[in-house]
Amino acid sequence: WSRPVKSVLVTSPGNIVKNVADVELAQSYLKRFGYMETEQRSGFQSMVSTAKALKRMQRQMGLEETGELDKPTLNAMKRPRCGVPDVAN
Amino acid sequence: YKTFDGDLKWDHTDVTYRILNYSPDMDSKLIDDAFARAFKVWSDVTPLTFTRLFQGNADIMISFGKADHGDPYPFDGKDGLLAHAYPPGEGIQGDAHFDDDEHWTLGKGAVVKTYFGNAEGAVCQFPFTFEGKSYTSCTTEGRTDNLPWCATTADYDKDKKYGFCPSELLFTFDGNADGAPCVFPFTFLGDKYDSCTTEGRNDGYRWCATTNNFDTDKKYGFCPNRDTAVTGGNSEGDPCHFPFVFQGKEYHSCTSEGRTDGKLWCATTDNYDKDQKWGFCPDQGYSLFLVAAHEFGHALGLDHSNIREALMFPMYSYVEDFSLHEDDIEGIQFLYGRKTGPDPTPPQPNTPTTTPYPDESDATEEPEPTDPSVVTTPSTVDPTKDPCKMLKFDTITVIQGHLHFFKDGQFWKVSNKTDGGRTGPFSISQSWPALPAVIDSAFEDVQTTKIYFFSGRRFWVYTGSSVLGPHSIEKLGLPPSVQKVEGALYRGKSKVLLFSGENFWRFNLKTQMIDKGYPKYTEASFGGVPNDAHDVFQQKGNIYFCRDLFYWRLNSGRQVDHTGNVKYDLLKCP
Repeated sequence: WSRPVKSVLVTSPGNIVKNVADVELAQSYLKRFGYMETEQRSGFQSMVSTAKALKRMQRQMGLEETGELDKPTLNAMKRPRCGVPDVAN
Repeated sequence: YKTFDGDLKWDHTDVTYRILNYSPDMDSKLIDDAFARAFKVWSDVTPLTFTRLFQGNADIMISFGKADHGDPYPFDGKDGLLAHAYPPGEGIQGDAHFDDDEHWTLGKGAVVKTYFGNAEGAVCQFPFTFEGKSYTSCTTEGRTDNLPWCATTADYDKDKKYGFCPSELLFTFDGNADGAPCVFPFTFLGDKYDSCTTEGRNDGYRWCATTNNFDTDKKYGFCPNRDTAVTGGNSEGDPCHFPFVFQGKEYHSCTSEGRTDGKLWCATTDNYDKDQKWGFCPDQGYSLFLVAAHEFGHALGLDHSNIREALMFPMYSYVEDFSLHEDDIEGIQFLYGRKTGPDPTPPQPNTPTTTPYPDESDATEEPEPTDPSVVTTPSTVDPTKDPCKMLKFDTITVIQGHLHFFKDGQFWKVSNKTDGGRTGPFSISQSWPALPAVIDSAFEDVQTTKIYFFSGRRFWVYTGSSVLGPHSIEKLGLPPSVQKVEGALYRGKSKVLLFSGENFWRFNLKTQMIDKGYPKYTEASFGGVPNDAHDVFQQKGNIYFCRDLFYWRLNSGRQVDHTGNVKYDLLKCP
């Protein structure tokens, strides 16, 4: 009932840029705001794992620290916000 | 709270800022005010002061930009990133950038300041009714010149209060055409344009020529956004076109048809199927005040907080009655300490004073005639009127050395004593019964203590409680073209400068006539002040030109040495 009968999906030019996959969105978010920063360990440089980065972000945003890309975390990533990184590099 | 590595902070407390450009979303005065209030959030709890510069390098340089706006951190179109700022330091450090792909408002939808009409620049009231029909945006209904207008009260049919909405047909901003409106069609690189265009620019800002040929005259300005301007899409800034056809069906308002995210959009031509021109409809937008207060926190040395209710939390959320969170206060006071100096003046007793003007309490300074016959019944003023909420005063002047602020039949006094406390409201009619409610300007002849009041084309002269007038201002030698005296500047030696529009005249108190050689252009004698100031007065050797809530102060060398906010600096609002 609630769906319009003849709803037609239109991909407007502006839309294409926005339809990135959730994982891609999460990766770029974690990197852009400093959660994926490298870690120094006995001279060996390694990227923070995504799960660890997600936990950091969830802690900063007051979300449950699941380390997973769950819905509340994804919703938070889509919220309008300040462009200054959360973790200073 | 968090600070940046090394507790980066300014090594001085008198911080300067400069606004480099404006967003077409809001009137520049509203943007000025939003930024001033955003700085005040931090100056209220620290020793910091913020002074606005109009040229040169300031600590905090503020600008609007889109996508790649010149630093290594491009914005990302509508929504997402709203703004960013750099921690204190030299160069770009301390600067704040705002994403002009956002729809900047005060958080509750477009703020449309009106021009001309009879509403004195009030903002539109949506919805409003006109000839029984309700409007939720500006309209050209009822006009033949196609100028969009709106009512500034809910019912135009009853109140008849209106003003014109920003549009490129009324004015442009920046550019080199002094705000002249667009001329359509105009020629640019040989092509004809009958609407604003972004052609020739790579920053996405819409512009037009203010003559019919840009190629020869090179005159141009930027187009203000109409209240129905779209954001994002592929015709940013253009207004929605209603009706428009989409998939063969006609739409008379924004729709989310065709989208999965439910966002409202519209076409900017009459046929989306043919032209494919579209954009997102204006929404509540983002509060420039709230976002600016957050970014200025960065510019002062605060990093993001993980307290969700704190101003420095990285995600935007609109707050109706904003107040700074404890976490933010602790953070900024960790960097700059507490506010030193007097606490904000305690709230004035709001029981109205019952003594009419002149006020006996000044009697200790100089004897004043008080007429015992003056009735001392409680005044009929409205004590709930808060001068700190006013956007503009009818006139501001100095009488007996105290600043007076007149508005709609009432006035407030700010003592020139060191404590500078504010008293009032007083009733104009109780103190000067012959006067009307609206006073355009006033001055005191200090030698004779006569007070001249101007309203429209009339003036009155009070000596104590006796009054002469009203007389026509033509009696003073002002030409019939002068509709009102907006400013009166007592210069001593029986000379007074009377300001109206872009001119001023010198009035000789002895001869009671205008001196020869006048009028002169205000700009020519008082460089750097706005030519539409509506209050001019002198205090402690400085001359003040006021426009709305801002003032330009000229020192004895006639140099603008300070600009400030009437509310906070003169009226002593908390």
